[in-house]
Amino acid sequence: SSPTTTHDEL
Amino acid sequence: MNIFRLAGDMTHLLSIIVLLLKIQATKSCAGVSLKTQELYAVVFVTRYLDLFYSFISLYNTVMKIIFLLTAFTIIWYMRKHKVVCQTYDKEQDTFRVLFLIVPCFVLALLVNHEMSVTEVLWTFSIYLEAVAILPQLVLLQRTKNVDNLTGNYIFMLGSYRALYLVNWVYRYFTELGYRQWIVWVSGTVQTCVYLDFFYYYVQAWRNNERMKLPG
Repeated sequence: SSPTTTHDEL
Repeated sequence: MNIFRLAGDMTHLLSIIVLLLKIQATKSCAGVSLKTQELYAVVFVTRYLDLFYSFISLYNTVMKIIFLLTAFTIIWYMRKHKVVCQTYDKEQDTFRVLFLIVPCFVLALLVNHEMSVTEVLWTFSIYLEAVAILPQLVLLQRTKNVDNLTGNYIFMLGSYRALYLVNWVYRYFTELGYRQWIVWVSGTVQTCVYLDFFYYYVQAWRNNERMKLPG
């Protein structure tokens, strides 16, 4: 599975 | 953070300020959809739950809090302010928001990065934001005449999304391994939702006249 992108956008 | 992302955020912030100023200065929320504003509040609450457990930057934290506070301030004006709430087009603002909320939630359960409460809610907020403007656009279509401030508000909201698209392209080429399909697809859909509006907005601007939507 793909790693969860950190949600660094608003 | 790149310049496109910053410009996008600032345009987003400006759109909210324009809406708040319109409400405060004219003491009227005519032409503004409460349904859309409430959907945005749902979007911000479900997305920014990470305020409690993750810290990205002071900028991120402050912006999140501003978006939350302003969303609830607008709703307060439209629902509770003695003068403003009387100008709300309640009879026209009849979009069934459950038709947006339920499908977005189901989709978030099916297509997400991780099956956890916060991740599903975050994904839900991404899907919901893509369509949250629809009640506003429908209201605009019904009331036909678009006052300048409401028009500018929607134009800036659309511009903010378009700038985010550019930001993603930029990040794709500058950050190794950067990809976020859910956000990209939803963001593209969200930007497309505004295309029709953009067309009439630009047309009115070029002809130097008040914006009007076709019947």
